[in-house]
Amino acid sequence: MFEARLINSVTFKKVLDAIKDLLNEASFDCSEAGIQLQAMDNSHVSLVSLALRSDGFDKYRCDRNLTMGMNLASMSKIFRCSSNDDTVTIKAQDDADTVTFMFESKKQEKISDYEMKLMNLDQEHLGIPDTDFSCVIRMPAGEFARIVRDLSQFGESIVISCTKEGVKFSTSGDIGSANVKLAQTSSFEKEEEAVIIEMQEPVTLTFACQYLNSFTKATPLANQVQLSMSDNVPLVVEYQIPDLGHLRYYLAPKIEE
Amino acid sequence: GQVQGRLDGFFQVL
Repeated sequence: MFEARLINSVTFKKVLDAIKDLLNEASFDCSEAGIQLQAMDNSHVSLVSLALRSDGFDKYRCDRNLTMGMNLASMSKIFRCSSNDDTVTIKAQDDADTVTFMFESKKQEKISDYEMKLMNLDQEHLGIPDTDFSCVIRMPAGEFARIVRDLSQFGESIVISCTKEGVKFSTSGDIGSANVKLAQTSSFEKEEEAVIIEMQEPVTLTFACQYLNSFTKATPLANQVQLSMSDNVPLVVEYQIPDLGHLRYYLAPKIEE
Repeated sequence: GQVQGRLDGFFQVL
């Protein structure tokens, strides 16, 4: 028996919005520790890694490890039937071929349930090595989304260049070029407004706008985003989901032909 | 020019 209850359905809606650009379907691996999802997009350029800790749920029970393959568009349809502040309970029997989502309104006057067929997805599990990154940048998630959106108008790629002075986002295209420089904040009123750079060595890498834009769909989940970079390894873009877990995206850099 | 890299090879298949 698997049962996971989350007080506000909106959190799950935000998670779905953040991954459905990149993935059509995905396996949700459920264990006592929580729910994990790890999948590459079809072109194997990016990887989504989601972890929701069991202690972040209002109620969580997982008697046996369970992998549920789900179509994310179908899941989104179901979650669109819930109100943001509905409590959601995800339920499945051991070895079941369906999963049930139950939504309860705050006053309990409306209870709805939706049963969805599970899919048999043959997804491979990947071991992600621990990397000591040359540069780790923390910045407001909204600012990162804004920069990616702004620069995407001008080119297909964004060069991210990190030094101890700050981080620079650059692009160029048919109409010209654009640069946005962010300095490390020396003082800030709120922690979520800070730009913090931990640099061992300067790094400059180029990434496709299309994927960076997809990653910023996670912006509603977190105030801050963390970018981790080293030469010749994938960029990690991480959003911490408060009290619940994290959503990480990995993106292969563009390389010289 | 630059081409898009792939993730294959960065991660080990378990």
